[in-house]
Amino acid sequence: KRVQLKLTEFYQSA
Amino acid sequence: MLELRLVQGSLLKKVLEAIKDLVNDANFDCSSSGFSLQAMDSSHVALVALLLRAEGFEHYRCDRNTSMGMNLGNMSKMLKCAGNDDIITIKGDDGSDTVTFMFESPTQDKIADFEMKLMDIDSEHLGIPEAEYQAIVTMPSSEFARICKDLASIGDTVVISVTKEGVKFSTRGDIGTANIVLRQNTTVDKPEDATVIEMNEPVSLTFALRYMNSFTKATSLSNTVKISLSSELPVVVEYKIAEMGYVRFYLAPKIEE
Repeated sequence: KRVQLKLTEFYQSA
Repeated sequence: MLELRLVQGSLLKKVLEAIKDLVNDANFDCSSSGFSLQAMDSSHVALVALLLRAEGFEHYRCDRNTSMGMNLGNMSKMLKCAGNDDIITIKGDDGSDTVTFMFESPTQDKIADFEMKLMDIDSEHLGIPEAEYQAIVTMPSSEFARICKDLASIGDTVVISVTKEGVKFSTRGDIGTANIVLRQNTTVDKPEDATVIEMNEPVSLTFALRYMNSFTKATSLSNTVKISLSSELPVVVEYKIAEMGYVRFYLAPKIEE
């Protein structure tokens, strides 16, 4: 099953 | 006090058309270096980063760093009222809850101003560090748009794979499969028609075509598009805005679980 990742899993809040 | 005069007003019109469907509301940040925006779509899967450098404006005055929250749909409605050849000036006063867009025809015989209400937007700003990418593909933006549109009629996701053979765009759906391979091609009459593949390591990533197709609304901003891929990172799809800056789209990959 393919899962869509979110950008917040890669980048921190600035 | 803020006053930004853009002779090629059509650029701003095109920028809005490129991003308004991805993001509803966004803060435009104005500083001495330029006019910029960073915003995520509501599902936090895609992000748009816009930069229009101060040097690209005919007149650029920004007395202090300002953030202006705008509804992009409403901003687009107003900018659609500017002619393609019009000069657009963005004006704002400190502490004001409105922004004014002034449109001047090239012959100065028609001058319009549209005042738009600003809004308070609680937006999350992500820190995106500079990264080394495993592969960078530069190709004609119209070709990329064509591929995304064609593949979306077959499947929902695209696998982008870069090897030394070239870059492959693949999809799979109920009716079958599709694979489109582009090889590096630099023997073209015009440099913007070239496909250039810079690869440090082979890479293969899966993305939702719905977002890719949304990014291609920026096609009219640039003849070429730059796609940066790394297995550990979101893809970056960049459209340069001639001598002014860029629109970059970031998209998180899909993974098998």
